Amino acid sequence: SARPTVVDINDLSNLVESYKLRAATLVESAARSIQQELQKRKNQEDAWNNSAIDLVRASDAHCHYVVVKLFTEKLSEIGDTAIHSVLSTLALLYALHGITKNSGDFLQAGLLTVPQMQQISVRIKELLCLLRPNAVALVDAFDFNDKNLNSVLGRYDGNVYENLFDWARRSPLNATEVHESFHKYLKPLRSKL
Amino acid sequence: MNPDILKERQNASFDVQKLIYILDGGPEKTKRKREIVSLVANDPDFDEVDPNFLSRSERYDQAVRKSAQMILKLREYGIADPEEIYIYKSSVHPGRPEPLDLHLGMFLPTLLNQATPEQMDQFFMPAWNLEIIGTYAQTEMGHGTHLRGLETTATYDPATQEFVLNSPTVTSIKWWPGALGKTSNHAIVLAQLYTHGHCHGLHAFIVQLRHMDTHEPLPGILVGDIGPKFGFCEVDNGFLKLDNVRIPRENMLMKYAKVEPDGRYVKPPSAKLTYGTMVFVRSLIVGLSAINLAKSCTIAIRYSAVRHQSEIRSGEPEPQILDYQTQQYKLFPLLATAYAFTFVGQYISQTYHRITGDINHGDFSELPELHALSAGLKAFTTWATNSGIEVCRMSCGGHGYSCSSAFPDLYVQFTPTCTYEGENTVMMLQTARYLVKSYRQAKAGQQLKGIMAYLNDMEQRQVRAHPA
Repeated sequence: SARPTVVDINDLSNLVESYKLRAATLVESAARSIQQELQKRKNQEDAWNNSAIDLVRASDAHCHYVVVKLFTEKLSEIGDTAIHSVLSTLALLYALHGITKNSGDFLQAGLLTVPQMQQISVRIKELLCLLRPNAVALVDAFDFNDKNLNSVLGRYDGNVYENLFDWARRSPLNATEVHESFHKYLKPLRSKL
Repeated sequence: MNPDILKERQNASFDVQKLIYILDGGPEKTKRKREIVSLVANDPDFDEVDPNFLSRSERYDQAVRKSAQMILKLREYGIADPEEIYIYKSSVHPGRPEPLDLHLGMFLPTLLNQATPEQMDQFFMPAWNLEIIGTYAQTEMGHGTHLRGLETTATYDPATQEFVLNSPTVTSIKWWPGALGKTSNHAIVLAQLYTHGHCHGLHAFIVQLRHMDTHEPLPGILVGDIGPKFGFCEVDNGFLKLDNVRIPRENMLMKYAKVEPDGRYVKPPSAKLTYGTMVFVRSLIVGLSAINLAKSCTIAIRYSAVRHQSEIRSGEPEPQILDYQTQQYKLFPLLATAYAFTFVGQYISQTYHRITGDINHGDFSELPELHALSAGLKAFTTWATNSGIEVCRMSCGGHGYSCSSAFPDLYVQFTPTCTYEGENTVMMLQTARYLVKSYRQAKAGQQLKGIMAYLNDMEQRQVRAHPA
């Protein structure tokens, strides 16, 4: 019974199963909390309010499970091997990163072991290295043109610094060499000091 | 082209174009998207002063000018498909809301989903031709996501066959609806319906706010802009106080619930139908989360490829900051999240349209699950995106703080999604209500369907915490 659900941390279907059980565990835990509150002779509304933190956690885990599941299912629709490979890496990173951020839930429910958590941390670093050569291509695939992105830093051609300088020059404060505030306030101030 | 970013593109292990097709839904869709985008890009009527250098009033003015042009051009080019309208609109107003958003995104869809055929005849074409410019007035100054707490009243008067609308308290003043302040001449007002002294809960009414020619507010209507906000500079979010405003019986949206001329009330088949427009918008917000996170990642990752800083190995040139493990750890999980949310956005949009189709055929069985799922995913994706945008900004160092990076705009335009169409914690609790209900059903031996079916497995499996 102590055998964890995730046998292989590189197997997305194992991870989906794990997210599913985490969600179910937290839903059960929230429902139990309501029940316990009711046993303290609280009414339904107060029992609900006193379990709200658990309820939000359960919803969050449910949504997280749905996202991991849908991402994984999407992969089965992708025929191109190279794209399938890079998106699988992304999906794995998403799933594993989510586990590390919510490690308490997975450990507490017995879905993962502490050594597995350590393996996951190592694996995440490997996935970062794997993704590094494709990072720019992966954002290019979102296909935002420069006008839509409207960002000097995110320009497609990468010519950031010259355009950053051009943009700054267009600031209304640069419309005149000497701003009117100098004549209105600073110059009179100077004469009074 | 910057040599660093050129090198990055040469090193990719996959065909970017093919991935674009997958994300867009096929080569034809990508082609059409680019055609529409270039229509706007090459049109001098959409040239603008950088909004970062304008006051709020100037930004609103510029946005109204562009929106008016946009409507004319959409007609001129015959763009009528909602997806294509969205692409065109997003190109005209990149990353920013615009004064006609509520008209196109809430007023028209609410008419389509909740108006009777007679009401469609009366209101739809004038609204399509922008004689009627509408918004969706639900939230009140003292009330938000808890809809049953809304105070605005619509009391039916059988003698004149009219509804009398009132804002009985200060807290009942409608507050926040986009385009309510200055742009709209009509609003769909959500109010508590009273007939023969009984309250029947929240219903939707079409209320004319301003004169059709002069645009002056009508008697009994106090309407205006709520002032500057944390972003949304292009939109005149407004207030509305109603003082004994009379509207004809035909102005209640009666596709489902009805009030007969004698004041008899006919219940809708599902109380949740009144909130259908909100579910629609929540579904859109999931996709919007994906777009905003994708934009943030695009900016941060491209910049991280161009920016060189410090040194990894002593004496060697400054490396690209994307080579730092910490930078990768900040950005790549967010990149993965952007992809995940893109696919979730596609799923929820398809699910919404499928279930809406079922509803139109009288099948309401999946409506509660759609409500629960759209509420939870809206909250989940907007929370993650909101904090993700900030991580991307911080990953760009000092330049991320400049408006030229687009991060300040992205952040302030996106942040409200955590609040509008349902505050996120409340959304999560709505989802939880459905989860607990489903759990209890599973425990009682009922077989659950759809995305909740896993709670059946839970019953069978009896997972318990155990020492690792």
